[in-house]
Amino acid sequence: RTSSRPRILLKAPTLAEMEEMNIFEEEDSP
Amino acid sequence: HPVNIPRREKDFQGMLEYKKEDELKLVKNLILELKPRGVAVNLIPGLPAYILFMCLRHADYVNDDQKVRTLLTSTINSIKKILKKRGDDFETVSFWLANTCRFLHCLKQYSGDEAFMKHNTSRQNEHCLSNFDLAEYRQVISDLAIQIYQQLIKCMENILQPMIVSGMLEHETIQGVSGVKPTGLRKRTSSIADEGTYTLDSILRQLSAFHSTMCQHGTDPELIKQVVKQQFYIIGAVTLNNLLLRKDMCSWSKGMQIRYNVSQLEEWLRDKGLMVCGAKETLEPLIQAAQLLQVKKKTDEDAEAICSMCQALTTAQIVKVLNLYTPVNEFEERVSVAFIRTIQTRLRDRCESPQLLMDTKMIYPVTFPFSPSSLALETIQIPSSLNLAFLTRV
Repeated sequence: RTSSRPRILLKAPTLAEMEEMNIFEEEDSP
Repeated sequence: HPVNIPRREKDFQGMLEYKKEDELKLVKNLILELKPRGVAVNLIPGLPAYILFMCLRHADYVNDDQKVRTLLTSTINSIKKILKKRGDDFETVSFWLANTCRFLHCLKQYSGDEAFMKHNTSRQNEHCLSNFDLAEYRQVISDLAIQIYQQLIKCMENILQPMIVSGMLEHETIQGVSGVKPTGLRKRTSSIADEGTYTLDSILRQLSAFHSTMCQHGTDPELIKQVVKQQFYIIGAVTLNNLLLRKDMCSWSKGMQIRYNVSQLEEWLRDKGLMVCGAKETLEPLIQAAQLLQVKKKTDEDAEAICSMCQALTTAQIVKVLNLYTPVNEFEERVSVAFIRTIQTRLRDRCESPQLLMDTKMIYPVTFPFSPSSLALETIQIPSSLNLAFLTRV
C-alpha cells in the first residue's frame, strides 16, 4: 500500500533561509 | 506519415515531466509572468497549483531529491517575488493565496498520510508521493500562505478604508431623519462634488467585487469566511472609532442611519450565504453604540438598561458616546452629568481595559482547514496560452 511505504523526510529551510537562496540572482542584480 | 494519436486519459499518471534546466522557465511562465486578469481568467481554479504539484510528483517519482527541493524553493520564492512586485493588487494576491492553499492541500492529499486520504478515490491514492515525505515543506508553505493572507487583508483594507467613514457615517440614505432640512435642490447642483463621495452602496459593491474575485480564483469557502469576518471587523472598528471622535456623529438620527446601514451589511451576508462566519458578531460594538444613541438616557432604569445592553462596549466608550451625544431638535436634551456618573458607578466593577478606540490593525488568526479536491490529476490538460509546451504529460 502506498500509505505504508516509508518515505524519506526532506528537511526544509525556513521561509527566510529560502529567500537567501535567490534563484533570480542574475536578474535582480543591477 | 506520422499520425498523432492522442493518448487516452486513463493512460496518464497525472505527472508532468520537465528538464532541470527548464525549471526557471516553468516558474517564470507559470508564476512570475502569469496575469490573473488575462490568461488566468479562463483557467480551472487552482490550475497553477495542480501543474506545479504534478511536476513535483514527477521529481518524486524519479527519486530526485535535489529536483524536488529546488522546485519547491523556486516555487515559494517566485510566489514571494510576484507578491512583492504586485502586492497592492487585490486580484494578484487573491489568486496566489488560492493557489498556495491548493498546493498545500495537494501536498497533504497526496502525502500518503492516511489522515489526509479519507476522501480520495482509489486512483487518487495511486497518485500519492512515493519517495519523499514533505511534511517540513508543508509547514513552510503554510507559513507562506499566512503571509499572503495578511497581505490580502492589508490590500483590502487600503481599498475599503477611504469608503468607510463616508459610507457608514456621513452619507445619509434615510431622508429627513437628520433634522437637517432635505436638500434636494442642492444635491442636484452639487453632483460633481458628490461623485467623489462614497456611499453604503459603494461599500457593498466593493465587498461583492472582493467576494466574486475570491470565488473565481477557487478560494476555499472556509477561507472566504475568514476574509469576510476580517472585512466586517475593519468596517465596524473604523466606523465606531470615528463616531467616538466626532460630536456630529453622536445623535439619535445617526443611530438610526447606522442601524439601517448595519442591516444592509447583514442583508449582504445573507445574500452570500455567509451568516454563520462570525462577521455579523464583529459589528456588535457598533450596533450597541447606535442603540445607545437611540435609547432614553435619563432615569436610573435607563442607566440599568444601558449597562446591560452595552456589553460589547468598554466603559470609556459608553461614557464618551454619552458625553458627545448631541440633540438635533428641541424635543431632546443633552445627557446630564449626573446620569453619566450613575453609569460610571454601575460599571465600576467591570474588568476591562480602559481602551477608548478599537485596534483597526488587529488581524484574526487565520487557519487553512484541509480541503481535498475531487479533480483527477490524470485528466488535467495544459492550455497552450500558458506557454508550457516543454512539459510532458506522463
